[in-house]
Amino acid sequence: EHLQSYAITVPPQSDIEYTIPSLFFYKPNLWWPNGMGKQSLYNVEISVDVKGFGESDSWSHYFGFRKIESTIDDSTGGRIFKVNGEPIFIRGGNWILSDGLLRLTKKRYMTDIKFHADMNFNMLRCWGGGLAERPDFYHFCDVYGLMVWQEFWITGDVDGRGDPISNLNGPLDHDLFLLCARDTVKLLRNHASLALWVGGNEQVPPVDINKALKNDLKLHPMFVSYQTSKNEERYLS
Amino acid sequence: MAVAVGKRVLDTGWLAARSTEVALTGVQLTTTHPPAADPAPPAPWMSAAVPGTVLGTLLKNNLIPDPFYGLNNQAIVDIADAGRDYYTFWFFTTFQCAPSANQHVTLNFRGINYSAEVYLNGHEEVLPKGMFRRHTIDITDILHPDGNNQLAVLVHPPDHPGKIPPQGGQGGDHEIGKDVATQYVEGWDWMCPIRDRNTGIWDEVLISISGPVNIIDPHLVSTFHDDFKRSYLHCTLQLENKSSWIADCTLKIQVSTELEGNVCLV
Repeated sequence: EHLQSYAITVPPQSDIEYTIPSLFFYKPNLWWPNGMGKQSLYNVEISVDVKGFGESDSWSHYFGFRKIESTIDDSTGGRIFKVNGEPIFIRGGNWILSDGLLRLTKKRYMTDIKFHADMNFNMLRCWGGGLAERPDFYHFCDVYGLMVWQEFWITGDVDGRGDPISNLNGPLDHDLFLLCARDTVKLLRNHASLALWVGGNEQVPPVDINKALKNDLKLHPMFVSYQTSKNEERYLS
Repeated sequence: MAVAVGKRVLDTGWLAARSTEVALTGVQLTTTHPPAADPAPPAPWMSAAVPGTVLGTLLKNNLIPDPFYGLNNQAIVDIADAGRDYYTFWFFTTFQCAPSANQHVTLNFRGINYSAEVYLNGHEEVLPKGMFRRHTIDITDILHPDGNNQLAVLVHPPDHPGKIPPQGGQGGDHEIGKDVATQYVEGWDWMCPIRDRNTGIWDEVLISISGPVNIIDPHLVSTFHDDFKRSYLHCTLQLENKSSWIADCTLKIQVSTELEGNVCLV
C-alpha cells in the first residue's frame, strides 16, 4: 500500500517544487533513541520516469518515523527533550570529529558511533569548532540511535569571547555563512537522528545570522502543537 | 550504448601535486599534458587520498611523519610559515563516461576546503568559497566523445589560515574565524594545530547520470496524530527538466519497511 505514483509535467529548461500527497501509515514502527526502543528505519525510494525515455533519476533514504521536541524548562533553564511524546534523560557525548586529517570512512564512522552507543550514550553534540558532520555520520547515528545536536561554525573563543577578543561580528561573509548553513540543512535534514540545530558553541551568532537561522529553521505551523486550557494537545493547522 | 542512469563515486586513481611544482595550466593538464598514472606517477605527482586532505595525501606517500605520534606535528611546516601556496594542491583523475542522447551528467563535490578551480577536458569552472557547501557542475556538454575524460582540481586553503602564537591557545590567533570553515584547525587546548588547515577535497566526489529530469533535495517529514497511531509521511522535492521539451513524468514513491535479514516487505 506504500507505493504511489503521480503524473507531473515539467516545462523545458526549468525546475519545479512538488509536494507529494502525504502517505498515510497506521501505527508505523517508530524510531527510538538508543536505550528507548528499536531504531526502525524505512527505505523511502523516489524515482521519476519520463515518457519516451524511461527512468530518468532515482533517490533513496533510510527514514525513521519519530517526533523529537525540545523546550527550555523554566525552573532549571535546562533543555528538556521528548521523543515520540516520551521525556528522555540525555546521556550525551561531546563530538569534535573522527580524524584530524579528515579520513572519514564509513567503517570509521560505524566503529566510532557504535562505540558511543555501546557506552550507553543517546546523544552526540557536534561542537561548532568541528564539522557539520557528514551523511555517513548521521546514517550510523540513525542506525545506532544516537540523537545529534549539530552546531554551526561559531565558537566563543574565536568569535568574540576568546583571548584575544576577535571576530566580534563572526566571519567576514555572512551571506556565505548562510548559504553554507542552508545547503548543510538540505544535506542532513532527513536523518532521524538529527535532533537540534544550534547556532554555535558558547556564543550566539551575529544578530543577522542568528535571525536568519531562526527564521529558516522554525517549525512549519503544521508541526507546532500547543496545550489548550483543558491540557489537550492541538495543532495550529 | 547508453550508460546506466545512476551515481558513481570517484574515489580511486586520483593523483596530486603541489601547485608550485607544476608549471602546466589546468587546460594543459586536462588536454595535451595529463600526468600519467602508470606505471607510477612522475614527480611531482603522487597518488592522492580523495576524499581527504593535503596532509592525508602527503602522509599516504610518506612525505610527512604521522602527526598523531609523539611530537611529529612539530616536524611538519605550518601554513603560516610556508605560505598558502605550499598547501595549494592539484588533484587529477580520469573517468569513463559517454552518455547517450537525452542523458545529462553532473559532477558533484560534497565538500571542498576552501575554494577551487575545476578543469575538465580543457574547460574551466571556478568553484566559490566555503567548506560546508556542495558544488554541482553540469558537464554533459564538455565530456569527451570517446568517453575518456580528464579532470583536474586546483584546491586553495582557507583565505585566513592564521598564525599559531608561541603560547598556542584556543583557535590560535582566531584568523580562521573570518572564513566559513572548521575552526579547530588552528589548535585548541586538546588539539595541536593542523598544518594544512584541512585543505582538500575532503568529502565525496560523485558523477551523476540522469535522464532529462532529475530529483533535487527531497525533504521528508513525518507527522503524528491519535497518540502516534496515525502518521503521515510528507515529501517535498524539486524536479529539474534540463531538456528543451516538456517532460511528461511519472513520479513514484515507495516506502518499504526495514530490512529484516534479507526480507524486505513493501
